[in-house]
Amino acid sequence: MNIFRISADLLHLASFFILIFKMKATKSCKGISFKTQLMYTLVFTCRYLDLFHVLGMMITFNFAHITGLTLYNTFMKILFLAASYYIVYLMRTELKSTSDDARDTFVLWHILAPCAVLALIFNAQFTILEILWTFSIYLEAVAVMPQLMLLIETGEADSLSSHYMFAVGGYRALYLVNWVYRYATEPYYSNWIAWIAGFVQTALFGDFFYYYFVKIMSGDAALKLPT
Amino acid sequence: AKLAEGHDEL
Repeated sequence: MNIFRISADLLHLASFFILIFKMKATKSCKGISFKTQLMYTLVFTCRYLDLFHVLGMMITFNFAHITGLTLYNTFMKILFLAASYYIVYLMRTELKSTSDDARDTFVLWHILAPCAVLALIFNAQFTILEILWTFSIYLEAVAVMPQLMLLIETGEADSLSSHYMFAVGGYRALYLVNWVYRYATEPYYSNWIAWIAGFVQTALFGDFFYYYFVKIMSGDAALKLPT
Repeated sequence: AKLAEGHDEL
């Protein structure tokens, strides 16, 4: 565990809290893409199925392979799952009337189908768990596309929404640094699937980061895209 | 050390 990895995870965790805080404080999920949030629940569900493996080891008192890192990962995985499901739940119950569904027009099959096909072809091992993990990595990389499309459609984002997007995008950028660090310091460490997907994911945020920093530098509350 | 999970990152 290095400083880049832990910072990335904390930034990711912060993104959930920012979004939940925004929704609770303003009683609105305006400007937030339900489709992107739904994809994140699918991403975490497919990726963290190994929680059952850890749970299985715990209830059989088989602690031999459970390390501090396992406990940390398990704790964070449960938090990420709970937070993403809670966000989707909020957007479909008490905040449904404020949801930007009419403008959230991205067709999810356009990312779901290619990610599923790629996961079946390019994976480290042809097992159900590994294919679902790979699918989640590919899907996460592009899951922000409905959110970016909604942002372009709207032309601007309020302060908390833009901080949220910065946290979500920034976390993967920090993971890129973490991978470089690990590659340099750990023997035999490589994971091309995560690296390429992580690079694509970060690149998709490129424009957004630019406008976010312009906003921060100019001291504006809202992020505005050029018309 | 063998990890409890398949992958050691989130």
